[in-house]
Amino acid sequence: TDPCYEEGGAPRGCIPGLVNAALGREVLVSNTCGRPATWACDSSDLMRAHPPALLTLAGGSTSSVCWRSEVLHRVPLNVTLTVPLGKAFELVFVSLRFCSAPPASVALLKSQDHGHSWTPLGFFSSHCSLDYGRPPASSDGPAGPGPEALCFPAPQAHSDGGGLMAFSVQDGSPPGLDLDSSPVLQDWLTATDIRILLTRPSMPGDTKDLDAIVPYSYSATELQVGGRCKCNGHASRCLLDTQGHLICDCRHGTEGPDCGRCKPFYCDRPWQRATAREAHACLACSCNGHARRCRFNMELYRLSGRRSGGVCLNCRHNTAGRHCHYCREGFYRDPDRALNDRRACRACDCHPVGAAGKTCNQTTGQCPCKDGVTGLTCNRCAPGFQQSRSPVAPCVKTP
Amino acid sequence: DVMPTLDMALFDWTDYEDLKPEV
Repeated sequence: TDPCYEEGGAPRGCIPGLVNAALGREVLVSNTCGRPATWACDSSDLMRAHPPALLTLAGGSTSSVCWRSEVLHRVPLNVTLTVPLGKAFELVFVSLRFCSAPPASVALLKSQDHGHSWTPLGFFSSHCSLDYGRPPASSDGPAGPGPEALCFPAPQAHSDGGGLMAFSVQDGSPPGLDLDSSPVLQDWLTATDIRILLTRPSMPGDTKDLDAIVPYSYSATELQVGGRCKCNGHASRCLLDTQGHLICDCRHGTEGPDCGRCKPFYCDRPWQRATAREAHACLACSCNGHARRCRFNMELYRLSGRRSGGVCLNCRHNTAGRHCHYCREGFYRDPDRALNDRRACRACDCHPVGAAGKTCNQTTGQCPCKDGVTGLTCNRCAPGFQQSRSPVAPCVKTP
Repeated sequence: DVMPTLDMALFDWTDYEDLKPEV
């Protein structure tokens, strides 16, 4: 069964399952130890390498094999971890496990345009004002009407020496926002890339004095980006296309990497995101099988009471009209054939002499006859008339 | 009674050559 359709075939909103979107993805890291090799880290030696691939390995990693930065001696000590997710996801959480003492200051950012621009999701710091110029987050969440990047306490060091940075997108979002009805929340959750900035190591006594920093390196593993492949409610799964790009397996007459538009012939009403209550499927234009293309007309859609705005293009089989529902000039509807029959429209075939024109009644097929002429195609003299020799007046009254 | 169809051969096109349909 297809989760995007009811048993009876009616469309319903559907979403892909929750996954770790970072799993197996390449992590771009600004700094990794081992080049040149040191006693503790050698990127050319598998046993002593600590590459960023260890951050997103399937099945996780262990603290003995973590990504590690170089040993840093001077400020700024920024190290950047960037994970391109391959396509838009709707985030649920982001977490990173540190293999050594967690940093005292971390910024979490997202991109919605594959890394061209970045916006903050949240900050973690023991000194929010000093590091990020903003107050520590209140326990009530954001005060504003929409989501915002708040500054949370820095990750705590665990007894084993490591620590966990965990961010839930709900942490930055005011309670009560409904994903179906809030474009602001939809925007807040959407990301194509995640970036983690490690900006300050934790020091003994948590000093604010950057000059006091002693040699330090960052070390982490298990970078998880929990989220759902973003398909706008029109797909229940994502797949790899022939070029290896992750795309939604779109239903409901939609297409695009995120099912973000209607398929070419499915433009009888505007594209909309599906909700839990309404699938908002894209509808095929009604062209009675005589056209392969159509376009959307907003004015017609409004005039129809927001029910139908599709206009068929290039009606074939001698049909015409918005829905290819009548016959073009010079043709008439064959009452014995269905409207979607290829031969639903017959040529008028008006008699070249008996008819006064070539265009017949599109419903009855009756050609316009000259005086004294009768018949559907005007090919006979009417009772009381007989054929003359004049093509201008082919039938004259019988003497 | 069904009248016979118009017989094209009976028409005299002498003065109406420009109206004569192509057959």
